[in-house]
Amino acid sequence: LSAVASDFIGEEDPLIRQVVSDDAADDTDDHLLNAEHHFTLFKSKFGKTYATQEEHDYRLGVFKTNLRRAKRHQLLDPTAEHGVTKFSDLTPSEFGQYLGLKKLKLPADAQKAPILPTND
Amino acid sequence: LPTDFDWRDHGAVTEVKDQGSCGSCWSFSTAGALEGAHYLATGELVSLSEQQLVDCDHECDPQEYGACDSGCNGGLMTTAFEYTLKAGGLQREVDYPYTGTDRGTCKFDKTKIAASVSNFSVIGVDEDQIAANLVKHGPLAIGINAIFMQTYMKGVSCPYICGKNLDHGVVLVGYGAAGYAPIRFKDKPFWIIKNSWGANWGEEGYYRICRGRNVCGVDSMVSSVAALNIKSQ
Repeated sequence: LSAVASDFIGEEDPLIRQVVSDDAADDTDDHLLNAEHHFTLFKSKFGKTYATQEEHDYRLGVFKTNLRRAKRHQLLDPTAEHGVTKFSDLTPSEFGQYLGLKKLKLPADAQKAPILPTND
Repeated sequence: LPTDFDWRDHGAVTEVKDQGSCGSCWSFSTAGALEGAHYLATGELVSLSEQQLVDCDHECDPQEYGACDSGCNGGLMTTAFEYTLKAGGLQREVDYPYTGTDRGTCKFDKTKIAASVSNFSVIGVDEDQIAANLVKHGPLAIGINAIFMQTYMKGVSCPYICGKNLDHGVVLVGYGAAGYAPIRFKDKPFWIIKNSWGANWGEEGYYRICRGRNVCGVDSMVSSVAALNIKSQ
């Protein structure tokens, strides 16, 4: 968990490196093809288009990073399903534009709700 | 308290909306809670205008200099309730439609108020009290840490590790005793949360997160609102 949790402080998580074997190259290729395949599905599902080839390639890179992020979220949150969503081509800071909650210092004048009965 | 409760079953929740790439979640959380309160007060379900809050609400938090509601740059539900109380209420969505930007001027028309706030309260970090206020006062405006929501697809989210710093505002509409989680073969009691990222995100726009330990700060910023019994003009 600590390895995975380090993702949350922006380091490359020091997951145990896979033992290099002669089919390592194939794994990498599979992963690459897989990511490209997922990206194609993602673009058609969410109607994504990019103005230039550079933008497209950049977004593919962001998408791959988010695939890994989804994998880590799945590890940390196994009772939900994580994967490709409409936000999978956004960097974390771009994703922040879909939020918008300011920090709250509870206003002193905010009325506290009276305690309600919770039995019967 | 009922073991399961969902305001969608009682007609108090409007359709899932989409804030787009504008940091206006606070206005959707505010409008969603007031829609429910207005329904409880009048029996009519009206979709209310978030754009009025984005354009017109610049109410500030008295405790924090400079912490004012500011359109796509963020806001707070409690200060938005304060604005709505002072302004007299919110217009309908159809009369003041959402544009997803904050470059427009305020076009609030007092003669077209559809729902008004009579008062609002803040609820402590007590899950029974949150559930009781939900059942009694309708959908609640809540804050949450959205870090796991970017990749969420479905199921009951219950991360082992999740920050409690809040960065997203959503609407708590119900709760369930247990949602079967195939991966862990465990039942997880959960909150049902209405999000504002469109129906093509999550479970048709909704998010379920486990109850019990303030996961992702979900219990730490909860407010309820009561509406005046006025029919929309």
